[in-house]
Amino acid sequence: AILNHIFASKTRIAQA
Amino acid sequence: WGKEGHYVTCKIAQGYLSEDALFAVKQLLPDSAEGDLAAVCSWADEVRFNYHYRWSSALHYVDTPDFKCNYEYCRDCHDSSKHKHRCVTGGIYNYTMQLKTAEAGPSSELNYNLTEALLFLSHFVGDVHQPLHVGFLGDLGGNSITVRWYRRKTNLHHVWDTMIIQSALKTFYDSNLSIMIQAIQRNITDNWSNDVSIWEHCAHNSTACPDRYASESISLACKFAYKNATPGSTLEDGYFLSRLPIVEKRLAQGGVRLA
Repeated sequence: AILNHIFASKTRIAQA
Repeated sequence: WGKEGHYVTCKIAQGYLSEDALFAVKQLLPDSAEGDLAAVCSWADEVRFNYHYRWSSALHYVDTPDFKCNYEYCRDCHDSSKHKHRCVTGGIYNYTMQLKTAEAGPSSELNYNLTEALLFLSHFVGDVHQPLHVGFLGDLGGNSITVRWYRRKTNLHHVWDTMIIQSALKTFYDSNLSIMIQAIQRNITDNWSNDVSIWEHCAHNSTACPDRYASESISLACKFAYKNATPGSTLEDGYFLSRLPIVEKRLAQGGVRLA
């Protein structure tokens, strides 16, 4: 869950 | 954990990585890993006694005050005199922050070594799930408790790092680590599927909650590791068969949480 959380943030910024 | 424990934790984690995380991890892995995170999850143990990494040694464990069966970050990790967070939970916070900072955007003033951050984080998330890595300061997390594992003379910390897993491999898994990993993965999907979402989540949606992992470990250390393991005792099937489920669940939790 930790690595998925860390590396998901980039996708979220891209979508934001 | 020993080599096997870290390999199992990281192999389980790899199966739960998202596409984005798997892509990022593969970019950060050293060539020597050949794309396999599990291949380098013991690296932090290999460099621990290397002069340049001597600062990292204290980051593999928590020193719990003797006979206290709970964990408190400020009491057990925060070395206020040096303003250091010198323990495994501090290490997990630190390397989670380094990887998140880098993900948030190229901040020029900070040049973290993100490959080391990934390898230290992967190792420490494993270690904090080994109950005696949050053991008592007085007996060095069981290292100074001499016991017999069947006929072999060893210490209680080594029993939990390595011996329980190696006996399980011989007794139940045909000495094949992949068979043991598959059995634990089946346990996760069949028996612990309702627990996985609880394992994965942290309060306030924070990325990691190592204080919770450490609290679980010191509680398990008191209930299972130290119990019936007084100095000089011989640990055999009674101890092995009742503690193996604890070890396998901690390896599963460490893997799911690392992912």
